[in-house]
Amino acid sequence: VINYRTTPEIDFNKLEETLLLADISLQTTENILKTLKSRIESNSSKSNDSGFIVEQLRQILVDKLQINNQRGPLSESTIILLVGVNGVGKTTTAGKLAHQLTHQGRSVTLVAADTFRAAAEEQLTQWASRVKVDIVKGLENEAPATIIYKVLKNFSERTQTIIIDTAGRLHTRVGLMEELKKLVRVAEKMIPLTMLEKWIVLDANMGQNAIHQVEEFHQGIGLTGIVLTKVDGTAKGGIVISLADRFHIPIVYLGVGETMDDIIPFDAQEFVSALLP
Amino acid sequence: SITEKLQGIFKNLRGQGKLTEQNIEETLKQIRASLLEADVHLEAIQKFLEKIKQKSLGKEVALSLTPGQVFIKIVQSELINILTPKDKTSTRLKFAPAPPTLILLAGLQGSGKTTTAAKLAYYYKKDGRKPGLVAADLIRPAAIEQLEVLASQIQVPIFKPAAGEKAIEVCIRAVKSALESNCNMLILDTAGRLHVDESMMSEITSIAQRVKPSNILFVADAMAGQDIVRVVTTFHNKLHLTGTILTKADSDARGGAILSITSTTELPILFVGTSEKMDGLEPFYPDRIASRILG
Ligand SMILES: Nc1nc2c(ncn2[C@@H]2O[C@H](COP(=O)(O)OP(=O)(O)OP(=O)(O)O)[C@@H](O)[C@H]2O)c(=O)[nH]1
Ligand SMILES: Nc1nc2c(ncn2[C@@H]2O[C@H](COP(=O)(O)OP(=O)(O)OP(=O)(O)O)[C@@H](O)[C@H]2O)c(=O)[nH]1
Ligand SMILES: [Mg+2]
Ligand SMILES: [Mg+2]
Repeated sequence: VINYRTTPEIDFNKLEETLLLADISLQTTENILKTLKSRIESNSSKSNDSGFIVEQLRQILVDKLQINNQRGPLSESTIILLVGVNGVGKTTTAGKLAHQLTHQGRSVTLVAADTFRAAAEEQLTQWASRVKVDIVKGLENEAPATIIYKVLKNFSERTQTIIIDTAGRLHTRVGLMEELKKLVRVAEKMIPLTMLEKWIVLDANMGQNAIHQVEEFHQGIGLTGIVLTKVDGTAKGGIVISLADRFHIPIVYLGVGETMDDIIPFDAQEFVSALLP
Repeated sequence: SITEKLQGIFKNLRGQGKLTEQNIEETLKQIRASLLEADVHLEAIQKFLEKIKQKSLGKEVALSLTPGQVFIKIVQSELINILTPKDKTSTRLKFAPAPPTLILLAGLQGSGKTTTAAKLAYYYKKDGRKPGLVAADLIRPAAIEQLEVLASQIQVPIFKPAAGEKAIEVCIRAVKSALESNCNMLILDTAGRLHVDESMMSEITSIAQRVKPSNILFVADAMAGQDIVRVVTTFHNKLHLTGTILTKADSDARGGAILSITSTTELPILFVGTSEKMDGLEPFYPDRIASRILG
């Protein structure tokens, strides 16, 4: 029997600490370490090789992020709906995404469907002019569902990419979640489902509440992707590992700053390298 | 909830005369798991469990109570103890001997500073004071417009940057002209920034050094995870924070971040944000937050 706690090069307490401090849940951390220990046991000659152990840990994390989590490229015409709780970076992500997808040769339109928060439309309008993309705004007091209905009515014939920014909403606010479900029902009636992307935006600084958020939004509207923002800070965003385990919703992009170029496609290998010291 | 879990664990300890190392070991593990789930920082949890152990070992259990009940009381009172500042007056704003009283808000991107700035203005206006808002975020698109809309909603004067004016300049100008604009209090809303962004940290440090606000408050999101301790420690070292405000407490986030922040910095928690509306700001109640952290 290998006594891991006295192995000089690898301290399992330290490993547990690293994973927990990265916002990986206790349950996920324990099952990662359990898997790691069984891999070491089936390779007992390497039980003191810390390089081998770290490599195994890396692989376990990458597998969790990649298996059942891959996604194909976006369809030629695509509608991306960005949802999430308050302040996570939806509006900024909409702007960055518009820039990135324009550079891929797409014809992009931004839709300001946050009719609630102070100066939300102004913020997206400034982004639209910054990245040189058309923007659709609602009329005074027009409901988000109506704005989207109008946009999608004109959508069918051209190959187009539409990015819809919605108001921040806590998943605990039943009325706001109902509004969102209605929005999605409107969209799903008007376009082929293969064209509709529903992405939740999560902040890398978040802790375990991200799990409740994904649970509620996924149950409510069926998420097809996760965007993790503010990865340029020091928070590791390890919560996505627990999310990958549980929901198998692919992570599509990472937000790495506040300017229009600060968005990158998610890469599991790079993400895990940044997570492990 | 943890209280239910604790009740469960201690059912089989009924009749045991004392709390011992053995019989609390399992319970400490349960509490650790629950606090991690609540996003309390790992080191703050370690410190907390040590305290709990000290206070509970050898404690005699009165015949009228179960060891579990004694234990729960120790846990609850220690949580409240951490969240309650030693100096009771520190949970109130520091009013300047000569007006205007200044409140500088600082924090990460998206934590709720702009909304909180307006809520503070609304709160102190109702309290009979004459607050003004200062839009010192020149970075985020439409940040000034956002504060302007809120200022007009609550009918409070707002200082906006003149053409070419920098953040520190609008702050200095606002302070100089506060009284003539009929404001005896100014709330300075700043851009969200990373603790590791040297130029942005130097910007806000210069503002603090120049206008010397008696209140420098860190705005923390209730759903923050483990890294928030590193963030606040950096802000505190550079700015000498005087307090914190917890936002989005109306979510179902357990809010352990505020326990870690308070346990590490001993900064008083002045307010809690409880909605997106202007009246969504409440004074901080330790026992309420303690019970939600426990779950
Ligand atoms: N450092 C950093 N900041 C970001 C990133 N993404 C967004 N932000 C900042 O986070 C803040 C909030 O961004 P918004 O786009 O307004 O967030 P939101 O989700 O639309 O907010 P609400 O609409 O109010 O719910 C802004 O200051 C952004 O510049 C990122 O990847 N890195
Ligand atoms: N539910 C709820 N939402 C809040 C609370 N405080 C702020 N918000 C929302 O959180 C989002 C971000 O708030 P802002 O005031 O723009 O945050 P900020 O810190 O100024 O953001 P930056 O300037 O980009 O750093 C907005 O949608 C607010 O309405 C709160 O206490 N409860
Ligand atoms: Mg937004
Ligand atoms: Mg702001």
